[in-house]
Amino acid sequence: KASQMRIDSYFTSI
Amino acid sequence: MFEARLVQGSLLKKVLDAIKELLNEASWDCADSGIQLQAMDNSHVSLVSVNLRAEGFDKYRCDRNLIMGMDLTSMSKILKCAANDDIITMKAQDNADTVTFIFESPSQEKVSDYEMKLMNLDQDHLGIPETDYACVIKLPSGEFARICRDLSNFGESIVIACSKEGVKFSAAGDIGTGNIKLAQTSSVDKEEEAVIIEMQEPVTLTFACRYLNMFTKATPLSPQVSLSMSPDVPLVVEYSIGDIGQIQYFLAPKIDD
Repeated sequence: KASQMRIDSYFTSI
Repeated sequence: MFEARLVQGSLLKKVLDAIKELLNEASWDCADSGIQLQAMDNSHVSLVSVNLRAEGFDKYRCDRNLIMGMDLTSMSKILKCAANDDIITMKAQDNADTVTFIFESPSQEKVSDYEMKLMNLDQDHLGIPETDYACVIKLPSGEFARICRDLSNFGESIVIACSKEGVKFSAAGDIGTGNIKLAQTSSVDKEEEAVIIEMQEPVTLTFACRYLNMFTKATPLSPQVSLSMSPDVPLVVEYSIGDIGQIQYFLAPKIDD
């Protein structure tokens, strides 16, 4: 089963 | 003073239709260069970025940078009051807590204005790095919407596999499996009917159908859509907004446990 990644784990907060 | 006038008002109506399912509220950042919106959905799985260039508007004035936080359901309700051929103007005073939408019929015989309260939104802004994607697939937007809709019948996820042979969309679930293969078109009469694949290395990634289907609400904005993929990074689904800008959806992949 594949788990859904979160978008904010790829892009950093600015 | 902020004022943006768009003769092709239907574009703004279509932009709202393209984001309102994904986002409840968002801030429009207005600057001299144009209007931008960036927001994540509630689950932080996807990110929407809208860019409308100042030159794309028929009249554009922004004396001071302005952040307009809006309830998008309310904004959508207001834009529903504009006819498709209406000219739309957005107006706000500096430091105002309201924005005014003005709709003019093409003959100028009917003019409506609607004032909406702005919100103070505390939203995270994310920096999106410039990326050279391993695969960029351009295809007719209607075809992409159809593929997402059809494969949603089979499962919650769509696997997108891009190789030099073409691109394959697959889904599997209780009722069985579905596969749709698209090859690069060799010759087409119209540019918007083309399937174009630029590939540096093959990429296979898995994405949630629910989000892909929400992105396809942007289909009326543009006859073509582009999908950009690299291994282990978010997918970018991009539609142009007439000649004035573009909407990009970033979607985090599903990763095998």
